[in-house]
Amino acid sequence: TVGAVAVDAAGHVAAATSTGGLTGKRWGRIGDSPLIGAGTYADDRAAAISCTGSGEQFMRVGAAHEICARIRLGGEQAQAATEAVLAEIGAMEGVGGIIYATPAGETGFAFTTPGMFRGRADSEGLREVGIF
Amino acid sequence: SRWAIAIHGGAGAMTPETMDAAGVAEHEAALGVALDAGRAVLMAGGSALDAVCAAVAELEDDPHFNAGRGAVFTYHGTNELDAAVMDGRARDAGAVCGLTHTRNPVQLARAVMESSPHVFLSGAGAEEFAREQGAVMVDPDWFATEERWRQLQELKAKKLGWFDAGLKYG
Repeated sequence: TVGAVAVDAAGHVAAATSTGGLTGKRWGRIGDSPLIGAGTYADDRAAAISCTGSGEQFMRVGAAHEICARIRLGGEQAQAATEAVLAEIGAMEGVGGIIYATPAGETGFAFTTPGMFRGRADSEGLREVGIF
Repeated sequence: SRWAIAIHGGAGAMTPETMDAAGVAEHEAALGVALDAGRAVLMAGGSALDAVCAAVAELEDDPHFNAGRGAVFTYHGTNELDAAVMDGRARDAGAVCGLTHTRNPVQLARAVMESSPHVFLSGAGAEEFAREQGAVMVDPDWFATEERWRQLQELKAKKLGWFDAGLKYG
């Protein structure tokens, strides 16, 4: 699974996710990536979110929308909301990673797997990539 | 205001023990190419939607990652691709699943959002829409890589369960 989240100079956010799914999947199994609100969500009132991991638990939690709801309705910071939703997924024995971008220009990530391929950049000169 | 972008190429069971320095360098270089594709759009004053689609299309075309070219195989040795986009301005969204011949699923998801009355299209219907939209259609061999085929055979040989529940293969 791959994904990107961004906020532009006008303060609008967007998210995109794309995937081949799980090795060995059968019966037309679909995970969270294409499910709006589970693996992908974007709302200028909250954040843009893209997820990767054990899709079944991300769908059950409605992960991407849940993070946005925590921010919009609960006033939570994006990092705290992201980590809290990933912890809910962990309580269902799911694992994975999430990236976010907010209208204020913050980006971040959280993951509960040993690694996540990731990168980020901004207009203030940040540009980094990482795996572990 | 401040623009920013973040990308991911998937989370999984890779560790410093299972990925050597050359593998780390290869993947980080590939991540940098995708990051810079999105960053260039934002630096030029482009939209967040254009930026995320540019970055994800790069990742879909790079065989290191599980999407598009380099996608993992189903149990039956085929590739089935899914994608979604969402624009935070008015919460417009587009998504596709179960694609087998469309080269950049993320671009088709965007076409669903911008050129159809729907949000989510699946399987043969989604590919009928793709052809009507003039999407780039490819032979499924475009998605296939030796490494993913090896992973599928390894999974089947080890009877780890019939699918990669442990995200060993990304």
